[in-house]
Amino acid sequence: FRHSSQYRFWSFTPEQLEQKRIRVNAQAVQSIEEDLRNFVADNKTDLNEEEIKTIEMKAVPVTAEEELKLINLYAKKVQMIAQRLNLPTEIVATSITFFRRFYLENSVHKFEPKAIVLTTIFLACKSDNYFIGIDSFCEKTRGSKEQILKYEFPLLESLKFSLFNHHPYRPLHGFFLDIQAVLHGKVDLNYMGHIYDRCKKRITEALLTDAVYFYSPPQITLSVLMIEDEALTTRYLELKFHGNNPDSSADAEETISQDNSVNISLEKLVTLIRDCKRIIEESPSTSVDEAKSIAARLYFCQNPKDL
Amino acid sequence: YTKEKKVGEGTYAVVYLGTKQSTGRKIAVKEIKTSEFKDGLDMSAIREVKYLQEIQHENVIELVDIFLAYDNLNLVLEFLPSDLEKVIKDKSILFTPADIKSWMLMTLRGVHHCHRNFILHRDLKPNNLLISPDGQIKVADFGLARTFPSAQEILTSNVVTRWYRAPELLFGAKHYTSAVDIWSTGVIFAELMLRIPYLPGQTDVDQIEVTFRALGTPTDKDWPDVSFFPAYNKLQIYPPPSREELRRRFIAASENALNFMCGMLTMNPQKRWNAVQCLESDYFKEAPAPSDPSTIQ
Amino acid sequence: DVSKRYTLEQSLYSDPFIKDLQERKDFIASGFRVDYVYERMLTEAFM
Repeated sequence: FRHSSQYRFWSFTPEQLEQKRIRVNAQAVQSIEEDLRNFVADNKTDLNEEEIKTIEMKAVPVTAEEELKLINLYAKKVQMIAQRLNLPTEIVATSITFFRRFYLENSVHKFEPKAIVLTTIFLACKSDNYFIGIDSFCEKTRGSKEQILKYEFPLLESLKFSLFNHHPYRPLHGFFLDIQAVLHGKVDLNYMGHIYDRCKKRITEALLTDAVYFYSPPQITLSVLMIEDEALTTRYLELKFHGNNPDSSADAEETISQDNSVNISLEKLVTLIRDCKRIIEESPSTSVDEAKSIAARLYFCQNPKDL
Repeated sequence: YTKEKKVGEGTYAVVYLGTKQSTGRKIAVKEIKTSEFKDGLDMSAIREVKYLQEIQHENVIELVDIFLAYDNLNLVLEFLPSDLEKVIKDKSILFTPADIKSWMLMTLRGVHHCHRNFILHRDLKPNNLLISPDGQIKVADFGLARTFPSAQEILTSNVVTRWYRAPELLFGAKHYTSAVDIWSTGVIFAELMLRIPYLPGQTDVDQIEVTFRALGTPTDKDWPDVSFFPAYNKLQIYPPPSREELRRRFIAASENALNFMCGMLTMNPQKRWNAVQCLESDYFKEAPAPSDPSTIQ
Repeated sequence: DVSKRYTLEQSLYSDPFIKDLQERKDFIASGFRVDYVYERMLTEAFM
């Protein structure tokens, strides 16, 4: 995983991530404010006092926090549209991933989210071997061919050309198998099947949170398993680490692999999983009204003349 | 980066030789044509970018950088002046069984690295095995690569250049595995020993004929359910070659070399050797040892 | 790092979906192998 572009380019600490968003927003706000000043200066003669006041009141750039609210709302739209197209789970996940990463490198002031949504899904299909020709894609989504293709390069560049994604679904399948081995005979397979389906849905929700930048896919999977069945997951991890001798000390540096080359401490892992679980459960939500007011300000920043 | 000399042009890209200004390093710039593909960026370019970004290995071509310029996507790749096809064809170049062993070892290391990252190459052939100035073999051209499929996924069988195409692909299989890359590697090994193409079919249909005439027509006995493929019914039945025939055909090959080749050219993909079995085979443990790549002329 | 961080215990897995594919002629003839699927999933889980 550490060799993957996902780890090398797209993993951050919470502080780094916040700084990144603040920096991207600040750059955009600075240039927007300059444009607005120039607009007012260039149109001094045409604008009366009241109009200038209106511009100052309504064409107000949005903050990094407000940007994130809008991005989160549109990320859900990406998920919805991709699911409505009956795309495989992994491709829905890649679409969401591409969309959210794009806005780690770009501000909504510069690229209106609505314009990027379809391009992220189109590129995700191409990248994950589910090619849909642009004409049929536009037919299904009623999108504009020019607009979708126009943003393909900016999207690819903002993604730092990293298209390969490790989503938490395969780890879920892997743990589904390993749980059967470690808890052999102690788990009901039908029940496991239900857990599996619920976890798949929960993983897609998790991809809408910042957990994807702070944790590796398997860690996210274990957090989702912990949400869906804490007892099962805890039991599995205990046995995984301590085998059947429960008296071995929980905090000892336990080895998870035969050749003792890798030391992972159960206690550290469980703490990490719980932290990740909290982020996933906090999944962000933005009200439509709030989004509308943010979008309005964005629009007026781009089009002060309309004001 | 500079683009100094155009050295090649394909369907979706033009390749230039150039230099990285800051270090003076020789590089190749693969400029992707964007106008040719009405659906935006070409699928081959997307695949090259996607998989080369993930693979860092001595025996896989290095993606040095990527940039957009004048609406063209440019892949900056390490400079690799030669390839195995050129070596095989150039009869003035003499090479030894130790050289062949070295090339096979490096090729299989590169293929193994792709497979353990769950990436199928799907176009292995001599001119996609490039040679660096210090003699290293580098697997290149990931324009047909893809990740191992999810279980229910259907794959196209129209991959791999015909002469190197595995029998399951010739039959139109939709759920094939990394075994198709191993077959290609086996055919390349045969070609290195013969110095002529081993299974040169003129058409896709002829390729089936040529393959089974040389290696025998598979049956349900050695390849369960092979008769399930629709194309199977019209087949000419050929017996597999005897060991003696193989010895005569590959006169310079040791017993282990023949086992190695037969392991890679096993008809049944489920039984075909995988990259680890190839790398751990006796062929690489017996004399002659693989040549030091930097000494191979 | 070539050490696998898991043990493949195929006999202990009940995976009806994968097991079903293993019986299908088009999968068998194509070279489909259940252990390749399991290896991939376990590698992704323990990476």
